[in-house]
Amino acid sequence: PTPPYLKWAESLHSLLDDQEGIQLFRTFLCQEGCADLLDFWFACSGFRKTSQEKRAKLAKAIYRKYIVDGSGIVSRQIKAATKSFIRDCVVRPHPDPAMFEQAQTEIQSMMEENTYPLFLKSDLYLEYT
Amino acid sequence: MDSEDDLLQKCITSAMPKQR
Repeated sequence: PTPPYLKWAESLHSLLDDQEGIQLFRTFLCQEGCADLLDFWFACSGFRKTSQEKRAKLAKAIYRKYIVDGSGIVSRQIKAATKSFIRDCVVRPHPDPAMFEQAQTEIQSMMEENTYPLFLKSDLYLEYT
Repeated sequence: MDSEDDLLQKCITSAMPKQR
């Protein structure tokens, strides 16, 4: 069978589908000072599955941690229109489970084009393999 | 009652794949 670390090089999704892959990628992102990208991506996935009674509080938590501060790595990568859409959603008593989907897509594209290829070329990944 | 940070951390963990 294909070793997991070779699968990680197939796509970002293959990497994020494996616990060890996530750990190594997160270590790399920490070194680069942008681990929040990955945490935010998972927070968006978790948000969709969160029960309705916790959703409003969680939406605020995600918004405060990653979006409201415009100098943060996540906030800087999300389009102004997307941030303004999230700002409108976050004040509702029953936020839409899909309210972070566009932002998640934008962060995912950024990782696919930038941090993920850099990770595959990094010493960290090469030493691991 | 969970703090916002706990809630967020649980949310992130819940979205990650389980151990292979």
